[in-house]
Amino acid sequence: MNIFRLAGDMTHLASVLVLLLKIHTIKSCAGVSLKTQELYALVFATRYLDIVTDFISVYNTVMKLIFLGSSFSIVWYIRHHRVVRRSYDKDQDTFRHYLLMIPCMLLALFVHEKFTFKEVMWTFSLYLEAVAILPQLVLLQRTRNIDNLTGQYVFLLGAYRGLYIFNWIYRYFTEPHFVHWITWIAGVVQTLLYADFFYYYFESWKNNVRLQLPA
Amino acid sequence: CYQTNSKDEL
Repeated sequence: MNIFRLAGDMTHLASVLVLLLKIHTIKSCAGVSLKTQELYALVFATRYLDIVTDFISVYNTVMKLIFLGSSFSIVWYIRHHRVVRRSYDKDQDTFRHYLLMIPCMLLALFVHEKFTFKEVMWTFSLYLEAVAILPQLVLLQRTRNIDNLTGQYVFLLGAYRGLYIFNWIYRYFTEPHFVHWITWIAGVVQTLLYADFFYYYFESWKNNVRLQLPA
Repeated sequence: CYQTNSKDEL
């Protein structure tokens, strides 16, 4: 475990906490894309199939349980919570899941390291995670007033991906045979999707104005 | 351990 990896995981954890804070405390999911949250739940469900077959560390297992539990409970909150569900921007959150899921599944079936169920699912989760933020970014673009917590949530998620790239660079130079093309390319694509958001996030922060993405 | 290296990530 290096500092970039730890910082990345903590940023990821922070993003989830910020989102849960918004949903649980303010009882609002305004500006949060249910589509993205459902895709993340699917990402973790398909990636962490090894939680029952391989033991890596207590840290690893606990974090996996946190990400699985939080992603499914966020989806539950938005769909079923009596108060929270009323704040969901259903008419704005129109991105169609299958446009992302089907190409990712096809790609995972053809481009993978090993053709086993677990490995193809793991690869599918990497491809899907890379694009899962898209419905959220589209929703942000349609939302005129992005509240602070939603902006911070997306910023923390983007920071987590950026830190993972530094983690891979570090591991490449410190560990023998650490070459993972699929993980790296999917991770870089994922981080690049945040570039535009980061630009406007820092602009709004610098000028001390409310975050707004141009349509 | 080439295969398991990145599987320890989240």
